[in-house]
Amino acid sequence: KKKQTTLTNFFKKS
Amino acid sequence: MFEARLAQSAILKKVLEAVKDLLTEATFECSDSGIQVQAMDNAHVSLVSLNLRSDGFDKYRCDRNLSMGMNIGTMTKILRCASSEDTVTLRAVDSPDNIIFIFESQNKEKLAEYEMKLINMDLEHLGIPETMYSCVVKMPSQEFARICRDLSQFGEAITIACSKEGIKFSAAGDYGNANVKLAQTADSDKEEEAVLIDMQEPVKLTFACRYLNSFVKATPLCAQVKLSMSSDVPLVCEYQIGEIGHIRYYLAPKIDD
Repeated sequence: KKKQTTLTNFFKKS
Repeated sequence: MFEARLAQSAILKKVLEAVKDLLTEATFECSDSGIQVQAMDNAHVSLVSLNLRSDGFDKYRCDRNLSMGMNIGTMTKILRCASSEDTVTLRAVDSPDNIIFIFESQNKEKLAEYEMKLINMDLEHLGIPETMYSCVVKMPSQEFARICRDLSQFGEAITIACSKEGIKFSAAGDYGNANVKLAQTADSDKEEEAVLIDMQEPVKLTFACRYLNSFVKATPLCAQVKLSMSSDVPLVCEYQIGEIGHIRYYLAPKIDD
């Protein structure tokens, strides 16, 4: 079973 | 004063169709260099990055940097009021409350103006690092759209595996599974039909169909799509927009729970 990640897991808020 | 004119509204119409599924509102940042949009969907799973260079417009003037919050649904409705061959001009004053869309027919006999209220939005930028991707694939955009549509029938997600030999798309669900393999084209006469793979390391990543099927709404913008992938980082799906710019979609992968 795979889980959806979000972009904030990878990119920092600036 | 901000004014940007395109000889044919078709490009802008296609851009709106390519983002309207993912975004309800977005900030259009206008500067001397052009128009930029960076916006995530509500779930923060995907991001649209749109860049339209000022030199790609037939006329472009931006005296002061402007951030204009626009409702994408309303903007889409307005652009649908333009014929593809109409000239489109976007116009706003400095510190605007409204933006005006002006459509002029080719024979100049019809002139339509639509004014849209701007919305106040908090600007939330994501810093996207420069990345060297393990695999960069260029393929016909219609083929990519077709594969996403076909495989979506089998499951909620598509796994993309890329190696030197080619790129494989697969989906599995309760009713069965499906996979489509594309080999790198040996020597294609037509650049538009080529499948080109630039691979440093093989990758295998899984993405939700629903977002991929929104990205492929950009297919009318460009004959080729570029997919950039590395293990455990978001996919970049890029379409060139003629000589004026590009639209990039970022999509967070699904990972093992």
